[in-house]
Amino acid sequence: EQLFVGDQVLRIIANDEEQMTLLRVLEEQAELQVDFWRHPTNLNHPVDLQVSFSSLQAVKIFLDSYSFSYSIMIEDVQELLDEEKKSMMRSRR
Amino acid sequence: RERSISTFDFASYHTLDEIYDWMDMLVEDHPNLVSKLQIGQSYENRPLYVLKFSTGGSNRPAIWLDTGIHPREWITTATGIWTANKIAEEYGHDPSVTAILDSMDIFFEIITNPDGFVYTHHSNRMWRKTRSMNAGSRCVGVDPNRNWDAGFGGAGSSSNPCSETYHGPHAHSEREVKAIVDFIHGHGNVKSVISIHSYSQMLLFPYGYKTTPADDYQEMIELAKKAVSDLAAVYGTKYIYGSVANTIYMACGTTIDWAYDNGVKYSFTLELRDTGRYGFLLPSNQIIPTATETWPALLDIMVHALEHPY
Repeated sequence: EQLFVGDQVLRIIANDEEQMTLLRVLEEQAELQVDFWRHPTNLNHPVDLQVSFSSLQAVKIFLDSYSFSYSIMIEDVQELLDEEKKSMMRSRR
Repeated sequence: RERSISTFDFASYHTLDEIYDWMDMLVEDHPNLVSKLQIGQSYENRPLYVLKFSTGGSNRPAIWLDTGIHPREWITTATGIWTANKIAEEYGHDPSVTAILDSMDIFFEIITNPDGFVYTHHSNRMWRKTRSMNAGSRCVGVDPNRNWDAGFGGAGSSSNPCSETYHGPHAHSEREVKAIVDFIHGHGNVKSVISIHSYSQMLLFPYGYKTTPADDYQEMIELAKKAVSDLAAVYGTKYIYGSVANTIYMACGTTIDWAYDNGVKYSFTLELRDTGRYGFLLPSNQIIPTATETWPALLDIMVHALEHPY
């Protein structure tokens, strides 16, 4: 089973086309292990990005260095998954 | 295992086995309305089931609904279960549902991608694709919503098997997609296709593979406007609407573009609610609110298809 301990989901707002392009570049970088939950589409839509714990620092440095506005949408993905599992167990009982 | 419809917990997420058992119970509870068809087998040989809601007649005009083509979108599947139950319960009570089913059939594929769905339950909750092997690649799976023969292989899909939007080796390469294609072609009288996803709060229609407006653009945008307005009236959830290409981005090889290009005029796709906090991990206590608010929008499209025969 794949665990997601320490993974975060970042909600990013691109301020201009240049930032949109940079997000698309990020999308192409397989080694960073990012998963776009909401893809960079247009400036009005937030981009949600799941980032593995091991890539978190690199991705945040990337975002900071290009002055992206972002917030942490999910602090720890695994915590939510554990909660989801507990909820299903409760329901089944 | 759930033992009866009355104890089934619609406010919880369920495994594939639980959902397939529930389908059988729904059929047992509504034998004169609901039946279960198998339209094919998945890559891992799981049955692809469709619930048929019909009050009789032969080859009536039909509405196709599907949920769960992207398995990690659990809220979509859960909404599908609630909705199928609602259709069965409201026949004979709700005048719109009754009118629809007195003239049309509804086909509902609740688990469009069972292999992926099972995989989200035991191996990777975030899995989006099918589970087919890709020759020459270590990466598994194809995005079934890029695998349709509608601008196949173009913008918004990827030729890289490791990408989440990998379009597959050829159009309809995925058994899960081919089964629907064959079913809709074989039926020949499907008037509406509604393919449900999550979580961007959108109601979209063709095209995704080109920016040219569809021939029926005006009618579809007016219908979409009404549907999202009726949805918002329930809990105030705001949806945006329009063609896929103009509203989000160019996306080639999608379900609704294929349906539209194959003569299904009322082809829509929904992106269900997002609280802005959970994405694909929407807590189960939001299943019923999500399904409840989605219902009037679905009904609007289905009633429109009923009232505007073509």
